[in-house]
Amino acid sequence: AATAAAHDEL
Amino acid sequence: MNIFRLAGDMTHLMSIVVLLLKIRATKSCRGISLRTQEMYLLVFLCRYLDLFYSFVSLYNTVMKLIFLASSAAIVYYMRYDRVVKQTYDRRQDTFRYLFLIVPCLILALLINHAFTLTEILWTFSIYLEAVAILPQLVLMQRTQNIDNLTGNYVLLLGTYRGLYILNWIFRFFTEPHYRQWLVWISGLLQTALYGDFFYYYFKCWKSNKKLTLPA
Repeated sequence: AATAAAHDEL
Repeated sequence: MNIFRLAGDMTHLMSIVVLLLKIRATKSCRGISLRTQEMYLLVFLCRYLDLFYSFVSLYNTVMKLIFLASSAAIVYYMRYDRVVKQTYDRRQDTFRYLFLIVPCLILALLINHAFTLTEILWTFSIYLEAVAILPQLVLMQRTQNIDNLTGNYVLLLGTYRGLYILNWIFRFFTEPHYRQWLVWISGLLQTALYGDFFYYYFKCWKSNKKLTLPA
């Protein structure tokens, strides 16, 4: 989940 | 999504619009580093592979497609447009991009959140974005004649990075699970690279002088 969080940015 | 993130994205978008306008309206890419633009295209290609397997929001998908298409268009104009390519400062724009790409790739292999192909490419894109502006900054130092559009382009890019830092600070306090030190460090480095440029930009602006960067 820690990695998924950053992937919502561009 | 918070206001800083949205403002950051919009500034990023505006920087690209300014650059495309400059190229299309003046039929010239003088003062723009093709190496920086090609690295941005590579950054987007590596980072937005997730278009194929994950969906965050319509906003994210549309923005990703815009960034991919617009950066590809810029590279296309600079490399292949009959008129525009003649204005490219080939002899000045000599920064060795492998010196940036190879270390970023090695770093992404060593320091990442998960050792998978897409995660490593994503991490690589974060590292590379942090330093991709360097050829542009070097080119601006060499060509003492920086036009307004080029200056504004870099200013908008720097502002976008600054706003993203505010976005992370905001998320740090509002989203307990948001702890992205890898993104933070790269982002801080990236914003620091603009520090010098900002300093001289506002110095020249205050004294109504044309923007020049000391060599």
